[in-house]
Amino acid sequence: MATTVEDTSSTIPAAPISLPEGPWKQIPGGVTAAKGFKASGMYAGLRVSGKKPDLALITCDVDATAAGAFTTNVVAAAPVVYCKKMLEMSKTVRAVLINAGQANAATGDAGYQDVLDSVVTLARLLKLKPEEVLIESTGVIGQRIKKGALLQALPTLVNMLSDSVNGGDAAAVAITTTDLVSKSVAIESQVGGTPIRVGGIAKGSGMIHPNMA
Amino acid sequence: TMLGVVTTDALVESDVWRKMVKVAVNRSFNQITVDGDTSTNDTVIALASGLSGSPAISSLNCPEALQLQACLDSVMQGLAKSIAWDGEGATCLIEVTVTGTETEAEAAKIARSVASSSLVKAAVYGRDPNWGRIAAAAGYAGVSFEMDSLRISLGDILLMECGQPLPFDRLGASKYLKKAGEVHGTVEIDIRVGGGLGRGKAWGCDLSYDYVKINAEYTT
Repeated sequence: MATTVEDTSSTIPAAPISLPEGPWKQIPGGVTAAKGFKASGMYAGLRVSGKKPDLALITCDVDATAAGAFTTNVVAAAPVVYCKKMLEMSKTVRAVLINAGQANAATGDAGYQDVLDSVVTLARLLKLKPEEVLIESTGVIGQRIKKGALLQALPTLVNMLSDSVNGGDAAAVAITTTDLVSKSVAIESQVGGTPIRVGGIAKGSGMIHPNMA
Repeated sequence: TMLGVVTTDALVESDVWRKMVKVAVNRSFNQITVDGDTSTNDTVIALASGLSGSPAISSLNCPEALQLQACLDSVMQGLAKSIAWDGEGATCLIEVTVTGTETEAEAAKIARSVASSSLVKAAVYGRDPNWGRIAAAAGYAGVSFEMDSLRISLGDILLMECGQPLPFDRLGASKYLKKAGEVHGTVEIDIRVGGGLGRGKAWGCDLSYDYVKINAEYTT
């Protein structure tokens, strides 16, 4: 079931990233470049076809100050509704789970319950409170997530967590859908004379006209 | 759908962080377009661990906040551009820069209107330097400007100045588009609409037959 971290980042090439000029330098990695963050990505059998990794996890060793921007589409997916609720209640987060294959959108109460079940199970494994865990989903709209396969994969996903570049790259691949490349970048700069790092991963290739708030 | 997770080890207060992220999202992910369809799932989560030991940022107006904002804008723009670059069926990235408006928001609105235009996207795929479509898309953006201030260039080829179409090397302009498509590079469209200080960018991609093919097959 699980794919090693090294294998996953070889499933699709990385996108060329062009950054604006500024007082920073690009460094390897993405979400794991900044201190305190770990990530993992694996194939959990969620995708309709193919063996590309499809489940990713990003964690922070401490309570991370959290912000979110979400679609203003009225038909918001269950994970969007859940995350907005959590960020209204709490200023910090410890983990983000991301599944690819099914969007869990237009799935009604059952879809929202799938979000809760996934978050509660992962929180228990990470010894966190459920409200410290957020979730993002992407894939076919109208389809519920393959919850059985997802929950079964969580222990392996947690064990694979790594603060290495590979950990971040594996997560970048696992969140893709029709993307031809994975998207990941990190920079190092200074704030008040102290070196800091900012990094990230993203996905997206179709149904792209974000109006997030 | 676009998803993003951004992390930093800077130390920043919650309300300030949320405002910073909103600004950065508006300068990046909210300025990309591939097909004009806003997803049900678009989400960006941004997390700050504070483990770098940097000075605590508790106000938007201090130098440290401006430094962190610039870094956040940069990372999000890098990721946002890579999404547009990888648009379904795309052969090239389209970067639209608009200057001369009164505000940043107006420039961003015109830029996104041009980047979203199916006719502009199809012209780029057809390697057609169709300045008329670019002007039209700028004109219906919902931002008023003087027609005789309109200036449009494609790469370093000037197509329109003071609202007047110019004679230009059509073959050279088409070659510019063709080359960008061959290397999956970037087509730069620069538009000036007046003398204001507002400036904004948007990113999109050309519209190819493959976009229809991919989405006709990626069914429920």
